[in-house]
Amino acid sequence: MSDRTWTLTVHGGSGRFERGIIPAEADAGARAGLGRALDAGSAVLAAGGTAVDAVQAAIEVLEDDPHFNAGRGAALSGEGRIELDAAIMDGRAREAGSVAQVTTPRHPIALARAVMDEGTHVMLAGPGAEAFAAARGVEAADAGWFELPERRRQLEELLARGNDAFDVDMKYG
Amino acid sequence: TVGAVARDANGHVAAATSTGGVTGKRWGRIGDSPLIGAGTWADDACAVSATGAGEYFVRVGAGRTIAARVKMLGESIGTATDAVLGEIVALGGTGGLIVVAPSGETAWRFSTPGMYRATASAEGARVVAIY
Repeated sequence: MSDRTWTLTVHGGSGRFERGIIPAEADAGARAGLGRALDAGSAVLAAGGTAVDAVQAAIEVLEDDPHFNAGRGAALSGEGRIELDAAIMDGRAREAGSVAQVTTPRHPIALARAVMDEGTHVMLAGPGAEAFAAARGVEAADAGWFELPERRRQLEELLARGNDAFDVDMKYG
Repeated sequence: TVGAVARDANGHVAAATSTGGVTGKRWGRIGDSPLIGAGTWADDACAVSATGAGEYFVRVGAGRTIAARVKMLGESIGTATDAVLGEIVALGGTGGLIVVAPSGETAWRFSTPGMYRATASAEGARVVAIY
């Protein structure tokens, strides 16, 4: 690879599809979202930015895109709540940041990055992570931003069928 | 679950993963995404982001193991990812991973019928795929 080259790869979840195919709108929407994530991360890299800034930029696009199970459009827990997890790691010095069971940051990856940049800890969870987010001024969103009617329907369907909660992303992706 | 891995113009790599978990998950259940070394990892060997049945990626230590195989066995990221996903499948898990090396080599592997994935490079390569 030449000195000035870069590369970016993203994923939006894996799994099986109901009846083996994705509905056309979901297919087109997901592909468009992946393309926007590539555009956001590639813009950082093409301008000489760092890999860690690029992956954060790409993920924030996908967290805002309702076609994916993260941020807006996230799956609902058995209690009907949205609890988000995220992690980021920089290979240069193995710096890492991680948050679990957070409910307020619009971009959980931005909170994980704030944990990494603050440098004391690697992982914060639950109310402590929320308090850290507030203290660092990480942008918050209310539950209505994250929850989609389709996700509520999927949860109700799953519970009505008595299925266990263990499900690969895309079955209800 | 969504993820990204990148290699910048200075040859450094990074990984990021974000998720809502799984529909109907038990209260308090955490999967592999936020666990450094499982669903998210980056060091000077490679950067990894995973998606799928998280408990299996945790038990295998997926991201860290791929990097260790590259560093200690001299495997390519593709070979190392095949081996680690093979361990996951052998335990009964399913899912996928995206990986990038400081050389700029990239790899993705998945054991499910599909994985939303896309890649781009300075050379102008650009792929968006699902199946």
